[in-house]
Amino acid sequence: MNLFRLCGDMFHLLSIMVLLLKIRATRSCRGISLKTQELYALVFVCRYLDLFYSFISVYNSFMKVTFLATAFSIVRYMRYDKVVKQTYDREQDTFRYVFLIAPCLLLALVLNHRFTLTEVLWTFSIYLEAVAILPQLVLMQRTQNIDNLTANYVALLGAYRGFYILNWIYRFATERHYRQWIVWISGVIQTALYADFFFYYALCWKANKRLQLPA
Amino acid sequence: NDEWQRKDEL
Repeated sequence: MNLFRLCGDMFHLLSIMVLLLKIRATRSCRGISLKTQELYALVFVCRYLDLFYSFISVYNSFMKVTFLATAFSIVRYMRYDKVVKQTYDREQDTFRYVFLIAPCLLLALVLNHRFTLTEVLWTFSIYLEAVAILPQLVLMQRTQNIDNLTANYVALLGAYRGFYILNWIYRFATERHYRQWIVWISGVIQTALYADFFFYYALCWKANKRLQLPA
Repeated sequence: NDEWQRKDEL
């Protein structure tokens, strides 16, 4: 564990807290993609199966359970809460799951460290996490007025990715045999997807304006 | 050990 990794995890946790806070306090999920949230829930389920058979640290297990619980809580609010679900932009959130899940699954079957069920699912979760933000980015591009909490949620997720890359660079420099090319390539792709968003986020922040993405 | 190192992140 290094400082970059800890910062990354904290930004990740903070992003989820901001989203939950937005949903609970405003009773609205306007601007949030249910597709992205369900993909994240799937990512966590596939990746954290190791909760059942391996133990790394109390911190790790605690965070894994927290991510799982919060992901399902968000999905539950957006799907089933009487008030919240009415604010969901169903017509705008049209990204097809299959376009993301199928290629990731195929890739995980071909490119993995070992061909076992848990290993393929773990690899699948790494690939899927890299692209799971796409429905959210597409939804934001379609939305005229992006509220601050939604913009901050995505910015915090981007910060989490950024710190994880610093963490990998640090681990590459300090640990022997740290050659995690599957994680690196997926991670860099994932972070690059945020680059465009961050550009406009910074512009609007500087101008002290509400975030608006160009069509 | 390689696997442990690979999976100690979230």
